[in-house]
Amino acid sequence: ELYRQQHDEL
Amino acid sequence: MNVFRLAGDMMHLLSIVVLLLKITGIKSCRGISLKTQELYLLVFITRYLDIFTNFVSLYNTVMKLVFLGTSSAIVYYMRYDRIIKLTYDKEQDTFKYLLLVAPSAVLALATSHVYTVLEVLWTFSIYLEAVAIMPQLVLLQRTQNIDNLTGNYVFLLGSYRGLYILNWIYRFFTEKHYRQWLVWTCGVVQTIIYCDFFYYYFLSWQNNEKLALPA
Repeated sequence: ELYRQQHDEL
Repeated sequence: MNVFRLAGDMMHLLSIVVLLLKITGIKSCRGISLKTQELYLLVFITRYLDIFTNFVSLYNTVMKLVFLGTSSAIVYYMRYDRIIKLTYDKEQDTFKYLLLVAPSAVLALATSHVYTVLEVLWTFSIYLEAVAIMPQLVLLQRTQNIDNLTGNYVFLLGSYRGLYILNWIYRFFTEKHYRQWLVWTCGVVQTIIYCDFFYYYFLSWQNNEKLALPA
């Protein structure tokens, strides 16, 4: 979840 | 996705469109730093390696591909296009890559959240993006008669960074556990680097004069 949140920007 | 993030991405996209229009439209890359463009290409490559392993949304995937494609095209034009490469200010664009790449690599190795190849490279890209504009700003200082497209290009890039900060503030208050000190610190540093440029950009706009940065 943390990974997704950290990597959902460009 | 909030409105600040979307507006930031659109500014980023627009900055690239303006740059490509300048390069292909008037067949000139005068005042544009190839070093900054190559650093951005490196930023995109190292950050978007997860394009096939970490699917977020169709929007993200398409934008990643667009950024990779357009920044490759810009570097290609500036390096290899028969006519365009002649307009590149090579002698003025003297910033050393190593000065930016080496500290970013060391910091990425020292501070990465998890030690996997993808994660270290992602962290590297965050650091490198923060400083990749510096060769461009140095070149602008050395360029007399900065044309409108070049000034607008840097202005749009700076706006993209500013809007991302608003996006983070918004996310901080609306999302649980949204704590990204690394990304925030780098983003703020990156935006501060633009402050001087913004000052002179608004000054020239207000006085209706051509943009010029004092050396």
